[in-house]
Amino acid sequence: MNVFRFAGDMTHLFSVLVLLLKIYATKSCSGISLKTQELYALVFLTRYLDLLTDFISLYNTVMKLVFISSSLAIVWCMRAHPVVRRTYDKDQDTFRHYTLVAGSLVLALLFHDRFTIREVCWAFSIYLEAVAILPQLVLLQRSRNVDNLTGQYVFFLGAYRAFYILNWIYRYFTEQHFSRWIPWIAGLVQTGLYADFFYYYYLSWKNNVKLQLPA
Amino acid sequence: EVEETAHDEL
Repeated sequence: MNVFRFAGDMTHLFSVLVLLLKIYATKSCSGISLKTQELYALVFLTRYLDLLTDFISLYNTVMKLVFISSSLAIVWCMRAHPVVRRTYDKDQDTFRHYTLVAGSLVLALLFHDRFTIREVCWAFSIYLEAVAILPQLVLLQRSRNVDNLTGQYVFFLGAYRAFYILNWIYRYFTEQHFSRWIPWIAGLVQTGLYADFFYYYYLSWKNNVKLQLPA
Repeated sequence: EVEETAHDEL
């Protein structure tokens, strides 16, 4: 564990807490893409298959449980909670996220470390996570007013993978056999997708105006 | 044998 990875995990955890806070405090999920939340639940379920078989550390196991349970809780909330579900922008959240799932699956079948169920699922989860934010970014462009918590949620979600890239650079130079090109490339794509969001987020913060993404 | 690529990251 190095400081970059710990910072990345904490930023990721914080983004989930901000989203839970927004939904719980405002009893609303307006501006949140259910499709992105479903993709994230799928990412965690396919990545943490080893949750019950391999014990790496208490921290690792606890964090996996937190990510899986929070993503499922958010999807349940947006689909079934009597109050929250009515605030979901169903007609705005129209990204065809099944194409992202299919594309990631094809990529995982083509490019993986080893052709085993677990490694293909792991590669699938890495590729899917890289594009899972797309429905959310499209929804932000459509929904005119982005409330602060939603903006902060997306910001921390983008920042966490940037910390992971620093972690991979650090591990590359400190550990001999550490070379993971799959998460490298996917992580760069993922963080790149946030580039324009980070730019407009910075502008809104600098000019102290509401965050608005150009359509 | 092929060492298990343990994914120790989240």
